Amino acid sequence: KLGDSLRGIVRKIAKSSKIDKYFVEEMVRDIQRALLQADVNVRHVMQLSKNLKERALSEDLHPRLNPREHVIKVLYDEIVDIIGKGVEIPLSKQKIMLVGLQGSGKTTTVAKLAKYFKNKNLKTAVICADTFRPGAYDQLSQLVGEHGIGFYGEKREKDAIKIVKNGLKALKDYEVIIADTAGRHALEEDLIKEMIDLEKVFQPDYKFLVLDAAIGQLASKQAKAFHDAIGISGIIITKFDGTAKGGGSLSASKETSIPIAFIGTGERIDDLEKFDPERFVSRLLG
Amino acid sequence: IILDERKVSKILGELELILLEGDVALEVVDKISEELKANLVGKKKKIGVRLSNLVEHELIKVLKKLFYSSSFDFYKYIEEREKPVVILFVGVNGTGKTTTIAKVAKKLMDRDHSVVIAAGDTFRAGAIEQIEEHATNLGVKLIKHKAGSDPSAVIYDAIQHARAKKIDIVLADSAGRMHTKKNLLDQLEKIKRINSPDLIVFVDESTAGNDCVERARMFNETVGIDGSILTKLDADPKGGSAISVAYITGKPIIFFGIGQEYDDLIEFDADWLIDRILG
Ligand SMILES: Nc1nc2c(ncn2[C@@H]2O[C@H](COP(=O)(O)OP(=O)(O)OP(=O)(O)O)[C@@H](O)[C@H]2O)c(=O)[nH]1
Ligand SMILES: Nc1nc2c(ncn2[C@@H]2O[C@H](COP(=O)(O)OP(=O)(O)OP(=O)(O)O)[C@@H](O)[C@H]2O)c(=O)[nH]1
Ligand SMILES: [Mg+2]
Ligand SMILES: [Mg+2]
Repeated sequence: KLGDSLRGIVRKIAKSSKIDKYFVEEMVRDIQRALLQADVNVRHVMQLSKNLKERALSEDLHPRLNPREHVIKVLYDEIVDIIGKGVEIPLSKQKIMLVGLQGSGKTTTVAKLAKYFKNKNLKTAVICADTFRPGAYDQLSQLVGEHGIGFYGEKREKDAIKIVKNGLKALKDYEVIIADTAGRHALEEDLIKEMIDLEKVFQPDYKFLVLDAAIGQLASKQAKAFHDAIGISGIIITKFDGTAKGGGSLSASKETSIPIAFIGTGERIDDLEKFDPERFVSRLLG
Repeated sequence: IILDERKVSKILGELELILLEGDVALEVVDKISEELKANLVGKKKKIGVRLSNLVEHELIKVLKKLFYSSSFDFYKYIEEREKPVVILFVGVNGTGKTTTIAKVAKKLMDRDHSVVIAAGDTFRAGAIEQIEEHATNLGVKLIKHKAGSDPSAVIYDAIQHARAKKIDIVLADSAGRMHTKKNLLDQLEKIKRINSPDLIVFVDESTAGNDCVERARMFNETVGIDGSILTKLDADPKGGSAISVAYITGKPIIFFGIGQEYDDLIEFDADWLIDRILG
């Protein structure tokens, strides 16, 4: 739909080295709607469209781009400035911790990440540090079961810190260790404290915030709380195989300057992709 | 004074932003705004009345009408319906279906109903173990088959068990599934065809925004939704996704999930929600 209305506008444009103001305003209005529909934070949509309008009008048209392409390029640059171009994770000995809201896809993503490193010939293991959710131990151990990935958990133990300490000892011969944690949100103070304590004991090299692609307006506030608590290295967006566009992750990124690292595209262990900014932005704009 | 289009549009624009910040989907905000415009432009207003108050008052009326037209007494329905009442819970991945079933079981048992749970998610890792632990904690009978078996068969088995043991209610879990996967929606249709549930309850999360429209619409068009439960309201979203779901389905919102414990389920209150969103 954005494409159709833009094509209609482009037909009215005369050639010039600067772009027509009326054209830019029409296009920015369409882009605003696309970003709102994609769940970008309302405040961020207003900021983005203001920056977009100013830059699109003040910058000279690139000789090889038509007016519509010029505006899209400016927008693309604005957005990639925010979300980054992916995170290069070294293929070396390291510890990784996954955190996020309830049901966002952490446990599934821990298994996917583990497979990713196993495929690169690194000896990889996972720790189930979720002592709250019924069946968490079974879920993670079943997910990594057949894939030659190490597993550590203690079904009866309620203290997640203890499990991580014991896990680090038991898994000392592994190169990559990935810890799954219980779902939590910013208002659960005791769970935020647990996460901070877990991070101190585990000392991960990478801490990923797992965000559902469909998350709405609360994304930036939640991301900020997680980042303030333990420092987040990257965002992993899950459930991108649905219809959600991931605007909440864009806002989370804008709020905290955390780059987007991976995208989850299904329930199977291979359904993990490295973040591709072009595909993300084109989907965002519909 | 006759209300003119330009003044009304300006105030509507401000209210639209409030609704959008409250997680009401853009498509639904558009439709609500159109309805408000139609109700207001060209109408008369008294000299002393502020236009912004009038427009907000009209918005509240429109929202209340949306909910009252679909209100539903869940407990009364259960009391009066021929037993066993079969309730199937559906929705996309991770929204809180399994946990919600445990909460609903507790609510019904507190009202002296007998309940059996069907472990209808035979697909996801750890799904049967998860619901089994809930059933054990609550002292509820669970009907399960082994992982990978046909969900329709598990639910069928649970209904036969309920008939034989004169149990009032069957709560049937199902695997989370993306509304984009036609084969998985077809599987739900098969579950419905074989087991004829009395109620199909759509479970979605209040933490989701615009996508609630896509999911509610797809589930409603393929398997049909009789009512919805919106979870995770304790994470503090405004709750506008309830408006999106109610608007798209035309069906009642039955409960809000407000936490991970068995008692964290509250009855839907339209006035409370509208007040929360409009601040
Ligand atoms: N379609 C799809 N489903 C996913 C994806 N990632 C996870 N899921 C599903 O989403 C649901 C929740 O995933 P989990 O891994 O249990 O989420 P979690 O964050 O560990 O949940 P909690 O531990 O309860 O906070 C499960 O049904 C997963 O199979 C994805 O990328 N696509
Ligand atoms: N904070 C909060 N968490 C909830 C609520 N309802 C469910 N959860 C949590 O959300 C996570 C996912 O819940 P599940 O019951 O496994 O969700 P599901 O829809 O059955 O997931 P799948 O079967 O994998 O599709 C769990 O960690 C639950 O404890 C709620 O109202 N508030
Ligand atoms: Mg988990
Ligand atoms: Mg479930």
